[in-house]
Amino acid sequence: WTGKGQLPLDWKEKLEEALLSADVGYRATHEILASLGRQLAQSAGFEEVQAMLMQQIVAILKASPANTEGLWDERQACLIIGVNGSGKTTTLVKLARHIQGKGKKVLLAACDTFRAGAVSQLEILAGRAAVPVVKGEPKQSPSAVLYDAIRVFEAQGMDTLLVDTAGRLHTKAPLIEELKKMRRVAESSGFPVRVLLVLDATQGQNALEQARQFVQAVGAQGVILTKMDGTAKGGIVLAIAMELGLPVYFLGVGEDLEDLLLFDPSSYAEALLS
Amino acid sequence: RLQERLNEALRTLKGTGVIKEGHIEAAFREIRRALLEADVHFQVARAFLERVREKALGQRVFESLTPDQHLLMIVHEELKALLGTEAQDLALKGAPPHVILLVGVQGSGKTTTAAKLALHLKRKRLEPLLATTDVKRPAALEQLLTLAKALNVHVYPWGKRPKSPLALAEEAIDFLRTSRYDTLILDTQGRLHADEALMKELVQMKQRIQPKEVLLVADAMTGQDALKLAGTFHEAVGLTGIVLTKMDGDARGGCALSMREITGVPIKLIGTGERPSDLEVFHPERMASRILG
Ligand SMILES: Nc1nc2c(ncn2[C@@H]2O[C@H](COP(=O)(O)OP(=O)(O)OP(=O)(O)O)[C@@H](O)[C@H]2O)c(=O)[nH]1
Ligand SMILES: Nc1nc2c(ncn2[C@@H]2O[C@H](COP(=O)(O)OP(=O)(O)OP(=O)(O)O)[C@@H](O)[C@H]2O)c(=O)[nH]1
Ligand SMILES: [Mg+2]
Ligand SMILES: [Mg+2]
Repeated sequence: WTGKGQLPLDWKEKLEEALLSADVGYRATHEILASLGRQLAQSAGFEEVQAMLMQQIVAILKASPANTEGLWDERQACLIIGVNGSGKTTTLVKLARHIQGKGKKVLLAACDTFRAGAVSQLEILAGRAAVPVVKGEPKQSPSAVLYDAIRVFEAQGMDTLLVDTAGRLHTKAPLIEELKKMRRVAESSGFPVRVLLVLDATQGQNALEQARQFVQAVGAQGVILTKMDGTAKGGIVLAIAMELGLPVYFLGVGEDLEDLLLFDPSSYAEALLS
Repeated sequence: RLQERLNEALRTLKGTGVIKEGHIEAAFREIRRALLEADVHFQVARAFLERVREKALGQRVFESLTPDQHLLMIVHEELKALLGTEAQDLALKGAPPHVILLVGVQGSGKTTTAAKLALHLKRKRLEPLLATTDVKRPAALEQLLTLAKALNVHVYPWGKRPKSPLALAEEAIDFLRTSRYDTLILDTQGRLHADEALMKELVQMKQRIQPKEVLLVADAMTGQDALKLAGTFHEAVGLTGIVLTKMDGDARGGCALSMREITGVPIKLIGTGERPSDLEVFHPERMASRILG
């Protein structure tokens, strides 16, 4: 078909494929296309429809605005959560470097006391960003380490406490309980507590369920979408915005500490449809 | 659930012997929806539905008294046919020593799976040796050493001088040949299938170590990208099997269908947790039910 002029008969199929292949998901895709269909003028050409679709995607993403600028103004504790292997530890240190760049004093809490090599991994990465880390004794619980970290945070007058947590599947009740407990410990510090959900862009529809469960358990301010330097589009964030109103704050685009981008709905929408 | 949706779509067809095009299309839309919601790649879903349609019409499903049950049965059969009709464990045939190479994208579970495989082989009375060529990820060796220590499995040591992944792989093979170990499980750095340089390194590594098994370790939650992922890895290094990790979650796992379709390679094992014992042989019929939800 050609880009301009008369709509090809299969325009809806073509757009559906573009959205499905980006992991937007069946339901969200059809809601978007239905809404698009209602707005279409009789004379619309395919290019025009594509432009309208892009606008619609940007609108969905902007509906829950990411106040990325003022995110770190307040002294706060921020929990970094997500399923196993999504990129939490790497992202946390990228974030620390980003916040330090704004002149804030950042402290990290090594609260993954479970996985082999987790604390060492964080220490090495933190060393590269020159960010201090509070780690616990062997066998200490994550909440106990967090408690110690809060003490240091207060004593040293730090601005931002970023808490690394162990990867956990949202289906594991005891692990979700552990996360709730960590949130309570953080809240007992008296500082505002934020939660950022780390999602791997290569995941499919399960990322939506993860978001639902984690938000229900401990709440979340927003999402960091990692591994966007691959071929996956992370379209599930549209479904997450539509259903949960959760914004995307950052994109992880590589394994180095500078590989963190501020989320921009327009460039994201463009990449999604390309 | 799909069964109920098919029942609904075909309700008015039952027992009337009257086939309405609209009803058939509604039923196929429901199957397509179930597959897409399960993360099956949309192109794989389309090809799959064509095969189901052919079979369904050939078997005159829509003239039966219970078309919904018949159709669901065909869908199940086709899924199992695609996923493999029987469980397949590792094939370490021929004289030892054997080499198992683990590959995959970042965070999929390779290092954890390496340790699980070591336990799996120990239980089969084999003597596994673990090694990693991941010089990039901070504390990668420490992670493997910690896991191996709990299993009383030896890890090939790196030595003091920093080496390249290829050099480490060759060294591990040389050591294997003169050692008492019969199998080497080689863990590698996570890499994007889109990273040409790293994919090239993998091709070179395979050429030098001649592994008996090249296993793609893939996350069960992978979405549409699974098709390109598996296709690219297979084209580059020739996979002999797939290990699907994090199956203890509630991801439907439709990526298994896409990966199987594009590579023709069997899913041999699944990861069902973070402990070394959380490794099971893959069962196609269970996966078929899981994908359909
Ligand atoms: N290509 C790419 N790789 C990434 C990105 N973010 C993280 N990774 C890699 O993904 C892998 C997992 O990252 P981690 O930071 O260990 O993930 P995690 O969520 O802390 O993992 P667990 O603590 O085990 O649950 C590592 O190999 C990282 O280098 C990204 O944006 N792009
Ligand atoms: N629940 C669950 N977690 C798993 C499973 N397999 C691995 N994990 C976890 O997933 C995370 C990533 O595992 P790794 O073994 O570090 O993954 P990797 O592929 O080696 O990561 P890179 O080397 O960075 O590419 C860890 O938190 C593991 O404990 C599984 O089958 N189930
Ligand atoms: Mg981590
Ligand atoms: Mg690893």
